[in-house]
Amino acid sequence: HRSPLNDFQRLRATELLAAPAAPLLLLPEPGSAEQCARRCAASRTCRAFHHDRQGQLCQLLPWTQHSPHVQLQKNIHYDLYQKKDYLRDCIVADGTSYRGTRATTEKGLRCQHWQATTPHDHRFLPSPRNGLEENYCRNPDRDKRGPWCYTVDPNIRHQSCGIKKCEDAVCMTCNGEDYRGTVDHTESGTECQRWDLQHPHKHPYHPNKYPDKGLDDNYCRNPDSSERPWCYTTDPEREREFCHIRLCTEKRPRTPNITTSCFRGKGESYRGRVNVTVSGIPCQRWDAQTPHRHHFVPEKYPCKDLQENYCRNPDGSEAPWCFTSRPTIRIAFCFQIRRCPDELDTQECYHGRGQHYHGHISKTRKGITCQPWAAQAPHVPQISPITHPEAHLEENYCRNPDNDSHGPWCYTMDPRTPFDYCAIKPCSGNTVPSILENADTVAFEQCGRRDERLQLKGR
Amino acid sequence: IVGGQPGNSPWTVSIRNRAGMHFCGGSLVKEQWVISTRQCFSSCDADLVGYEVQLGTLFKDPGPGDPDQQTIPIARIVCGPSESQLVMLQLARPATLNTRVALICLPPERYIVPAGTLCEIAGWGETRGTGDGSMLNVARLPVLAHGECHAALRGRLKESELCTAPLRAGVGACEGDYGGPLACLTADCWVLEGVITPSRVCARTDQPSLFIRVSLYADWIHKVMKM
Repeated sequence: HRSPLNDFQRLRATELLAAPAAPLLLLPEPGSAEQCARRCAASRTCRAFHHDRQGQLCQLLPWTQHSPHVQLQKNIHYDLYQKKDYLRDCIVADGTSYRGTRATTEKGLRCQHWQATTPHDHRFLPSPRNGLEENYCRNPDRDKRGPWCYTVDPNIRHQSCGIKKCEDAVCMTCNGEDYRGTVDHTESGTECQRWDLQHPHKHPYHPNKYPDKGLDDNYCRNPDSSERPWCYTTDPEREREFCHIRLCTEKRPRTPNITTSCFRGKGESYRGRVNVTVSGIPCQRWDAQTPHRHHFVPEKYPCKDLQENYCRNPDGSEAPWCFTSRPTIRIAFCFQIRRCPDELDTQECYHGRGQHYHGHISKTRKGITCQPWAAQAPHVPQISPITHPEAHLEENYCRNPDNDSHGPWCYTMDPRTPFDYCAIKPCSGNTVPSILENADTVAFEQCGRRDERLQLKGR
Repeated sequence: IVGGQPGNSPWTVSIRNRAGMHFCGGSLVKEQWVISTRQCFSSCDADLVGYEVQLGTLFKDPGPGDPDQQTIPIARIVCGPSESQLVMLQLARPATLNTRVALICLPPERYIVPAGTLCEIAGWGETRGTGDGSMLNVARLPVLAHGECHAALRGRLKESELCTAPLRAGVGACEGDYGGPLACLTADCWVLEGVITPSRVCARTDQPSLFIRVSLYADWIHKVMKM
């Protein structure tokens, strides 16, 4: 039930560009990514392939990004799959499959080319199949110590290269939510299923849906704040299993930007003592399993500060939360904790609505640089020096040409934010009166109407 | 919603995270725009890939066969003026309007809804045992005059807030309702006068409930949709 893609590392929207001198011998062929992988695995020369997702075409390649005169380039039409063995700088098992480019021994001696028989004559000569390339470390005789090479030192025939095991190469901190190493087997040795495949196990953790969880290929990851990295397995009988990843031994990283009286972002760094829900229900202690059983045991989550029954966010939810002491309500967000202000301090203020502000502030309240009023990118403006000549729309200074009641604003240089208000506050005592007290003068169109019968039925 | 009952509120939407879990409410003000509260979102430039709104059904977690259910991904979040605590969510595609999905009206700029106007709140949040938490619940609340509320809150009422009168029976919004609407009937139309934001206690009987006064930000809302 393993997919042939398991042997490949995927780079999205990327292509390999080889020097012009190396013509591509094979033409693109139709096929899914898995079919391409199968063809590449069967080919003696193929080390990678482009997969055109739209056209369902694949182009087998005899090189990888580590090959000389080859470079990576962005290309939204292709996904690049390269054989993991050629990319890894660590070894799996005894390293016989290692195809990296390390060419020095653990003592720093340069390796002798396999093709050469001096200074050391030997019988391990390169062939199209055995991977004995250049003077790269290899393990043609299954040496338990891993890849080795003959050395260029006449006095030292051969030496181990000291390449780390993948499971030791990258360590993890806390519960490994940030682990981005390349371990792809579980602690029992079962191979992991790719995250971008739904077989043999269907699952909700689509890489596109969780772009920030690093769900690459079939590497062990921790997208759901389990106690350590895990993966779905290629064994149909076993859906998922933890992986064995070394915990970093150096001092545990300090939680950045701890707050106690408010929370920032998702509140993962909140360390305050609020311990009730918005509706006043006391929270359950984290070290208790009643009334609600759970897996967030404080000892297993040392970085999350799951003390007492304080609101915390150990799993990347929308805000600090807790299990409640009421059996019928399992969890509740502690939204009553104030959000920390996340806007720039302001040096200047404006009067009224700021229509006459002519200062030089040119940043939004979030600190984004303003787009020049006369520019057409990243946003095509509806208001410009041409449409509003009298509004002093100079450079990219904050202005209020449309009499916005919330003060000076600007188009922004952030492509995702057409406009925003500026880091300028109203001068104190500056309120705009509210108007329109009687309803007679109000009229509405195409909104606010519903089938009142449905309301009465309530079913 | 505490003290409400199942009802129809075709502009109320359920906002769901990547795990498909309902965590806040919102109001459909245009086919492709929903208004909710800043408190529900981690930041103004949050990556909302995988977040969705669910419309057109009375059920919090409808079965796959619910014919009227619409689930639409959220494409973008836009934060309101600083003190507004409002956000606008642009949907990846327009909602289809029908008897189950309708737009709520926006109030005129800086309109003050008269005291005693009939209003209602709606949501799939915590009912504290007073209703069916799996259904959309609606509760009626009367608007409290600004001055009266200001006095009841000992001068702590902001201009950007509006109040409803406390009811002895304990009626009000609770967890999971935040971002949802306070809709008031004006000129035979339901108008989004307030947005539910978290308060220290649900459905208090001794203090008015506070909502963000949408009319104060009507110009910003129109500007965002126009820009």
